[in-house]
Amino acid sequence: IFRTVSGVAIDKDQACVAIMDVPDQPGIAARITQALCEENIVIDMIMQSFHPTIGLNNITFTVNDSDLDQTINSLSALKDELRAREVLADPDIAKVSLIGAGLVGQPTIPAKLFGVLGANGINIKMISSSEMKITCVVARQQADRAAALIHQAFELDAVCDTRA
Amino acid sequence: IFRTVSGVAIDKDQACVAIMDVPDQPGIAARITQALCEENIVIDMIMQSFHPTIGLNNITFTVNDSDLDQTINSLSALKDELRAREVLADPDIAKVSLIGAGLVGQPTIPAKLFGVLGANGINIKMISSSEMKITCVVARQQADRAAALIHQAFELDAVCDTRA
Ligand SMILES: C[C@@H](O)[C@H](N)C(=O)O
Ligand SMILES: C[C@@H](O)[C@H](N)C(=O)O
Repeated sequence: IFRTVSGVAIDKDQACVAIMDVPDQPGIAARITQALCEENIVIDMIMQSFHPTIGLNNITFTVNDSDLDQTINSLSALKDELRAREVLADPDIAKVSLIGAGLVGQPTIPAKLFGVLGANGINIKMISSSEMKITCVVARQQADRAAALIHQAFELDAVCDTRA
Repeated sequence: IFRTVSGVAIDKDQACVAIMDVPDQPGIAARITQALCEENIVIDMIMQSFHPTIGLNNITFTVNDSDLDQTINSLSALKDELRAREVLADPDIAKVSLIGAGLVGQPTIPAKLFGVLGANGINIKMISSSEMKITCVVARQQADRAAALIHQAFELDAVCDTRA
């Protein structure tokens, strides 16, 4: 595959939410996603990584702004059932994504992406990556500027506003 | 887009690593990825989500097994420079990924994926998702069984061992 960056996408209609310190045991992720599924809440950018405490974990994801209140309610009910510590939410976000193919195979790509934001004082709130997309979550009012800087750094022709 | 699940992929040649409690300020993600880039370390599944403490964050990613020692050394040197708390690593992992298109738009898909693992006692160590791939990180010796269960649950024809 010719490794290439093809575009930048922005999504300003989402919010981040997380349930913190859930038991790190089989069935927990299932329970949480089942509860959200029953409420027809569409989730994206699901993230679960290292937790400093063995036996606990955090699960983060994004939802449409319009679903945030319902999501927080649903997770708060689960929090008691699972004895999780808390539910966190950040509505002030935008996803700014580098789109391409084979993005993973070249270490220069994430370094350059995070580098252009860092050099311009834009704080990266969250990160998620795959071979075809590296998403940086930034404050909503930083999204357009972040996208323009990335566009310029990677010499791209267009910035598309999509739900990517 | 017709929302469809098309396959399951397994990658048993990677390890997870994280740098914990880095300052949540512009330029930090850049500094970390730049250091790894200079050592020609290929990184995937970059994750940064919520941290319970404002002003701190954790960055997690995966590397090839063969790069793990070098990665830990590189991050440990950075840890002092950035005053991060610690570097964590888990070599006992495999990525088991559901592959498809439009995976995000249907809440039943993640619920079913995590559900089949949970119902079979397989602990999900980490999760990363995009429209085209939902990756569950499990213990390496659970990978084949996890993939077979997912394959069955989604009625798929083939399980491919790829570096996906
Ligand atoms: C935390 C959650 O992902 C749990 N480890 C599970 O397997 O469901
Ligand atoms: C933690 C790290 O991602 C930091 N927020 C940055 O923007 O670089």
